[in-house]
Parts: sequence; structure tokens; C-alpha cells
Amino acid sequence: LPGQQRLTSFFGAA
Amino acid sequence: MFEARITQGAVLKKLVEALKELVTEGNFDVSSTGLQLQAMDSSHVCLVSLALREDGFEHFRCDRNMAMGIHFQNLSKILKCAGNEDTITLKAEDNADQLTLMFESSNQDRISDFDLKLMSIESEHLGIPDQEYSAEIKMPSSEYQRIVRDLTSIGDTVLISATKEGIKFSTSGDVGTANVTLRHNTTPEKPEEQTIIDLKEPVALTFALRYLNNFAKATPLAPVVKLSLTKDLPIVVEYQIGELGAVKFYLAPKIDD
Repeated sequence: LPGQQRLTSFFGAA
Repeated sequence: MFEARITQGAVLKKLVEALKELVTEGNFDVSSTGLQLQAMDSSHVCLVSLALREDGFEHFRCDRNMAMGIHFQNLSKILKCAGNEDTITLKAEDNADQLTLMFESSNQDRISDFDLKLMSIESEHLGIPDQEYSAEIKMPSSEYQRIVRDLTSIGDTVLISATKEGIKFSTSGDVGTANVTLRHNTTPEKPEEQTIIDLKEPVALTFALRYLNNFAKATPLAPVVKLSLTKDLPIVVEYQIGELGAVKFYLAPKIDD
């Protein structure tokens, strides 16, 4: 999907 | 060793049915406090976070922390062999390469056991910050399921907007457009039939319906679902599984075109 962001852009590695 | 016994084995069956389309594999992280799972879908757009508390089980024992790599389609195949009324016991030796599942019928006259081969899965855990959300909406899980299913037949994405008027789901596609608005409604006597909107500030975000629709596979687990929204952040779709724990789905938003 165009414009779909990834979760990894929001949550960093723990 | 690890041993966990759950009288309502159906809960485990429903749980795995809710996850298996979304995530292929993941680690059951077991410790003395319970069982946890964090797994992303293959495109890293959404994440499942499951936490089952030790005291939610009839019996729980975990002598040392373990990560048990599970292939969910395979676990589903085994759990399909359990009766809906069965008690299920999960067992593994320390550092085992298999998980034993034992099913006991409610009158104890049928006992079966299956060994699931475990996998070695490298998984990096994501740190999910505790945060305040702009809007938290509790609604009947069947209502959420109906809305996302209906809108999926019209469009690919949904704009979810929460205001003091209510929560509105909007989509458009080749067929035309669709809007569904739920108002804050605490009239029904049963709490699980109410829609409760806790709004700190209005918020509107766009999401892929395909994933929201997939999350609704968890509907049989809980009568109520909670949606948490904050500007420019992933939505959280949360199902409380009685006293046992909760499953939360996180989905990254789409940037408006």
C-alpha cells in the first residue's frame, strides 16, 4: 500500500 | 521445566486462530511471571503482543526462562485436535526442542498428547513505550468486527476519527464511499454492549483495512475491544482475555496521500 509506514519507524529495539 | 495448565483449552485454540494468519512464527517467552509473545508480520507493518499471566493458569511452573520458537500453523494443526471442552497442559523440559501438549476431556475419559517441534527463531524485541493516548474507545468486539468487515468490502483504507461527537470510520473505493459513526453510549445495561469514548483530544488517522480486519479474528476471545489512538502513532487494538491476560495488535498508520 502506498504511504504505509512500518512499525519499526515508531518502536526501537528493546 | 515448564508446565502450564489451562482448564478452558478453547481459549488457547481461539488465540492461535487469531494469530496464525498474521504471524507465521514467533517465540513463546516463558518465565515465572507467565507467557509472552511479541511477533511482527512479514512486512513489519503490524505487531502482535500477547501476555498471559502466571496466575491466570490453573497451574503454572517455569524453572528457567525459555524462548520456545513456535510455527503457528503447526501449533494450530495440533490444537485443532483438542476438544472445545478440553483442559490443555503445555509442557517442555529445559532447553527442549519440542513442546508437549496434553488434552484431557472434561470427564477425564480421553487423554491425548502431541509433541510440537520447536524452532530456533532470532527475534528482536521492540520497545513499546507506555504512553497517554489522545483517544481510547471501548466497544463491543462484534461491532468492531462488523465495521471493519463491512468497510473492507468498500475500500482498502479507513480514516478513523475520534471527536466528542463519536468515533467515525470512513472509506472509499470503486463502489463509492462509506461512513460508520458510533456515539458514546453507556445506555445498555451490560458493560460489554456499551461504547465508551475517552477523549483527551480529537484525533484522525488512516489505516489499512486488511490488517484491522485480520485483528478481528480475535473477536471470539473477548466481548469488548479497546482501540487506542494518538496522532502519528500506531493504533492499538486490544482484547482482554478474561483474567488470563491480553492480546494487543499494533498497526502503523498510513501517511495521507
